[in-house]
Amino acid sequence: FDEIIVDIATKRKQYPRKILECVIKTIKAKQE
Amino acid sequence: TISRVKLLDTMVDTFLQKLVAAGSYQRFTDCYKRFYQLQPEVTQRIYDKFVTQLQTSIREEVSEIKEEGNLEAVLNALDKIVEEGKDHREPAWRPSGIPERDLCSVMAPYFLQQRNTLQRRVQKQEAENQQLADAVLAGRRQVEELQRQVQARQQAWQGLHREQRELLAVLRE
Amino acid sequence: SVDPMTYEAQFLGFTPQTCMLRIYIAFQDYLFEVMQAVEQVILKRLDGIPDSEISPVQIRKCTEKFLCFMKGRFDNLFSKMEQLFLQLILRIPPNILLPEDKCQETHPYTEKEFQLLQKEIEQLQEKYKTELYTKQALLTELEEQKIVQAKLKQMLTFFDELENVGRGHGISDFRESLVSLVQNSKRLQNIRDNVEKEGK
Repeated sequence: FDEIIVDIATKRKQYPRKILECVIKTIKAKQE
Repeated sequence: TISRVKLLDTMVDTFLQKLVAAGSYQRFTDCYKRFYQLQPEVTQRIYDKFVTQLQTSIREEVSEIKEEGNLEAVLNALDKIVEEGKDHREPAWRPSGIPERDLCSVMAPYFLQQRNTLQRRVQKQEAENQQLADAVLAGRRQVEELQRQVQARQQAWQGLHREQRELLAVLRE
Repeated sequence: SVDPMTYEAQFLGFTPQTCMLRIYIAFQDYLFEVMQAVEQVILKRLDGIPDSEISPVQIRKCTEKFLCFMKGRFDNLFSKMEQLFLQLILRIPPNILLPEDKCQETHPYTEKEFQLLQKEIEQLQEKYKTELYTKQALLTELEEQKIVQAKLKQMLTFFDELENVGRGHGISDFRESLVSLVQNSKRLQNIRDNVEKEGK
């Protein structure tokens, strides 16, 4: 349980930024 | 305010003090009563060594944990974040447990920037198109004017051509 | 009802409870180790005393008695310390937002609002595209106008040249000259008719 918490918390910290980077890339590619 | 690192050290010290106080020499000798009656000085030394060793070991462990987790830096960083946010009275945002929902606010700044950029582009393009439209209308008027002039000259020459034919007819007569 | 302290875990990289558990186990191990060392020292001392009449088993009982007491106090004290740790040190106060979540404060968006924003962006993109098409059409027409104007001007120039040709041969105005020519020829015709008539 503890590991899951840490895993999820770490993902919650890192993933939003990663997802945003991917979204930005996608949108730029689409615009181009 | 006291830093978290200092607070941690204080708490551990307090814990140790109370633990040692609980395991007093009196209690130690009560438990090892017969040995104490046999060897009082040795008992005293053993007890002192027990206390020192326990404290040293525990403090060393705390230092090790601090180093391992880079705890001091982390706690100092937390102190700083708390200090910076101390004026914020209301309960701060917390993850809702639904990633999609929380993600909206993370993406919003970029999308807002997108929207603003697009708005500026559209306005710029609209202004440019307005100028172009004005130029097109002006151009149309010029074309119409030129057409009118050409038509007028053409009609003039056609009129001339009729009179030419009329002249020929007269001359032929 | 245990608070998983996930927000703290997001910042610390571990859960506060894990940290406390680790400390608890380490402290407890040291307590046991030290007590074991104490017992070893006492037994060794007793070896040096032939007629002590204290057996190792008895010493073991003494150790267990003291340790049992210490363990009780240890657990009690540690649980208090743990509560303080979890409340004051390893906890993010409710009014505090972590830096990486600043956008939740500055740009709080519900899913609905976010979808509206996305829709607005799509509409703007369509509008921009339309404006670009419009620009293209306007530029195309301007190009056509240039061509048409050039042609028309060329025709006007052609007419001018025609008139210039006449003027070059002393005829200022074709029309007038033709008209006068027609009138003169009619007058001649009349004169000729008259002459014939008078001749008869």
